[in-house]
Amino acid sequence: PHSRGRVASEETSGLLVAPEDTSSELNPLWWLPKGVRRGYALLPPLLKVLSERGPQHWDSEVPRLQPDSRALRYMKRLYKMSATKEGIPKANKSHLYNTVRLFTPCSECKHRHGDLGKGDIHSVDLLFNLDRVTALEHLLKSVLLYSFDTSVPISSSITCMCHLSIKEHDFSSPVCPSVSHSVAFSLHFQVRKRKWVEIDVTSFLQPLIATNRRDIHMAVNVTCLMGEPQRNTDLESPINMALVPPSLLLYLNDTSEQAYHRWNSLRHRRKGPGRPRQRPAPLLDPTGDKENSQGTRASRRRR
Amino acid sequence: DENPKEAPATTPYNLSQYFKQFLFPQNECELHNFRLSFSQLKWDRWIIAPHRYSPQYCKGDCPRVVGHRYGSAVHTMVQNIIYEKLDSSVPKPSCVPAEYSPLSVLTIEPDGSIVYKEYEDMIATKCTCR
Repeated sequence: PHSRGRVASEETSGLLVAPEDTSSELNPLWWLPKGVRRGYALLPPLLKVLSERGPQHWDSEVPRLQPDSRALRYMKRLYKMSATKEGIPKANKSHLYNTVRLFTPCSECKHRHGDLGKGDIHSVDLLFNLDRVTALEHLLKSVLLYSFDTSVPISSSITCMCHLSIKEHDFSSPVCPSVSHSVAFSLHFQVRKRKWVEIDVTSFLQPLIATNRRDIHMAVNVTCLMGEPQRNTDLESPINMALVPPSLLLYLNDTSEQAYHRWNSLRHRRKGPGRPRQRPAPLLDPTGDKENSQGTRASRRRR
Repeated sequence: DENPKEAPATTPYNLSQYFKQFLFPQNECELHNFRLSFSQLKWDRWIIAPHRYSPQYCKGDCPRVVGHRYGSAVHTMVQNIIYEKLDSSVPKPSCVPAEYSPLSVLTIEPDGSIVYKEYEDMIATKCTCR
């Protein structure tokens, strides 16, 4: 879908016109099918602002909800890992994504949590609105991102039992949502300086996001205990952990023309007669973690 | 070289400058640095990173015979000939970017979510005439 021909880009740049005046035939957008026009409305804000005419558009006061400071800190760290100081994507071939979105649960739901943070069982009701994900952004990986504050010393082992279920709102009983599918799993990790825990829920959310569901309602029960189950040590008393409702992290591959396609440019650089085309190994983890985790796992085993 | 005796009486240092102007023509098409910060555009409220952005730009004259230095297609020379010999309303070849590099941007969306996205062709890295 990515053509570098100048003519093509002239046509697409014709798309970059402010949507306000789509009512008149003079605007090329008017001739486009409605779906494509809607696609323009979801153009990344950076390109929309670049396309708007005249400086008065540039400091448009679009009201913005302020993100959670923890989430912002996490994304700044991800930015540093993925891009150089000049802002150029790092050339390490391991990560396939060119878009990462972090959603915090909608605020109304938080109020329903009541006595969050007491005792060891955390049950939260989460509603994520994924409207910003465009049709051309394809899901590679989704992670529930927990940040936790605890007095547990660093490098001690914690085991958490998690129960995740997706809630469906069907019209017959809008008040009591039914549970469509659920999954239970345990998570074992060591407490580190940066207190984040990532729970991979890719296979769990993939069917929903693939069907363009944009409102994801889920209930998450988490019980965390000290100790390591494998070593048959009795799991010690529950930990008093203040768990903030997790954010949802989506690693996406944006196939639109404006997005950077790593493989295209790598192929360009490697272009040479006779050189075999290299495809990313399909099992390659889109975030490049598996390579690391292999290493980490080996070092963990050593430790 | 009509009057070789009248070569300019210059110090050796100036002489190298003098000859260099023949080797490297002045004001020819080349990449120029340009750096901006998103705070100048009042965008830093929603563009978290990078703080600074160097898009660069191309500027300069395109020589009559555009050769290998710019990697220009033969068409560029043909356009030059059209401009000179056939129809001067046809513009001369222009100095434009030939290659780009991408840019990673971290922004806050209107709904408060945070997005890291890699954009194609955001920094000019090389110029050409065409």
